[in-house]
Amino acid sequence: MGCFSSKVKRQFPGHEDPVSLASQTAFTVSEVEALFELYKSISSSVIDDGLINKEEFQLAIFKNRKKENLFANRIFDLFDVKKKGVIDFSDFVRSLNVFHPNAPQEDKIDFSFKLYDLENTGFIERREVKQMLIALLCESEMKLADDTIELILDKTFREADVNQDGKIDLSEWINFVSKNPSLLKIMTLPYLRDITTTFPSFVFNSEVDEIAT
Amino acid sequence: EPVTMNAFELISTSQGLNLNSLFEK
Repeated sequence: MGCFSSKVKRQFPGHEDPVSLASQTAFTVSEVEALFELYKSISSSVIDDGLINKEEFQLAIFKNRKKENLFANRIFDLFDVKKKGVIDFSDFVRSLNVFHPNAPQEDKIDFSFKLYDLENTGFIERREVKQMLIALLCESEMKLADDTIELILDKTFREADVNQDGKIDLSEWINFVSKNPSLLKIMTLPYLRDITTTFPSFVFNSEVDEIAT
Repeated sequence: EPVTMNAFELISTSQGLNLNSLFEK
């Protein structure tokens, strides 16, 4: 067992003990091990180095590595907790933990705020929202006139930017999503409840003596 | 035509924000 664990650690930099990761997240030990099966497949899709780079992340989302996307890049940057340009296994588990159906709502709100605060200023600014709208239009091949985009921004900031200073702060965001709960839908992945069923092979690669449920 | 959606409702439809695809084999 000891040999197996050290081999895993050598091949997968940042690999943390599944029992320890489970104790810090909403996942069980079995679920962490099932996530490791998914992680192995993503992290070996382009370069088999035990780490997920941006190209591998995009490939996992779009099944097409050539597709550059502002939002997938932004999620990658937030998953890259240690800011090393790659996602290691502990980053992967801790970040996905926010998307667990049982994760605290405050964590989901906080993550979504950071997601849209493209320039990490602590505010979601109008120009950032415009940039995201334009990126969405490019991605979806939908066309909207610039006047219409401005009208959408006016409406959004009228509703969200309560103190009308041209930017949305965290407390305004908390208030806004409480009135528009559908905005947090993307922050919950029901798949995470069934991860052991989706990746049953974790049982054969388990590092722990007894699988906790 | 009145604008009914807010910007974030539109943005959240991006495929790049759909992490469900990570689990689809």
